[in-house]
Amino acid sequence: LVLCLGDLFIPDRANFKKLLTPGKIGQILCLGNLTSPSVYTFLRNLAPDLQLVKGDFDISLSTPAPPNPNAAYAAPTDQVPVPTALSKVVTHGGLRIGFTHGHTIVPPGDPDSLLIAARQMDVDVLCWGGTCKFEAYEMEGKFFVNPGSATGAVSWSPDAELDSEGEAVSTPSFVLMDVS
Amino acid sequence: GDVLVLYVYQLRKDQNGVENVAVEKVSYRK
Repeated sequence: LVLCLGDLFIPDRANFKKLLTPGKIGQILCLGNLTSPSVYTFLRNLAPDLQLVKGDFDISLSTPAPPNPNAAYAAPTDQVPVPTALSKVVTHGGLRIGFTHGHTIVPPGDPDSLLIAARQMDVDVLCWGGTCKFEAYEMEGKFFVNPGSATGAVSWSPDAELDSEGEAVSTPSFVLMDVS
Repeated sequence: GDVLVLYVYQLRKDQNGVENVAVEKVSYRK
């Protein structure tokens, strides 16, 4: 299983965290904006292979997370890296899966621009983020996936969903991918 | 061809404001 998530911004979402337990997920694709060392440590303990790309609001993750005696996992001992790659490609079976934060896609989230990026990366599947909104669709034989925000961070986009009081809302989401 | 099965996990609120995890499945065949 491959876990794909992004736009975290804040540390965690309890309802999701209890679903994500070590030993089930083989690889994590994190689409940037990983702004908390504690989340980095959580993800590092969740799967043996954590792949990061750079977001547009990454802050220095070089400060180690404070020890938490109540943590479900070991206290963080890893040196937290700052991702520098804007995009990466992983291969599962015959599928090439590309992933990027999405802030380099202009206009942001534009299907034609995403298709161009997928062709440039020579991938079958392109995962992107940056909009905090889940999307999945097929176009020109390629598959496009935006996992949304795993913590329910609110989109800055002008077409963001609004509640009855006009406040922006976001449905927390992530995706698991199983390739066979 | 290779098949990718996407499991989408979303945290949705019901009418009482209680959050539940909804799972949807989407498939893609190369």
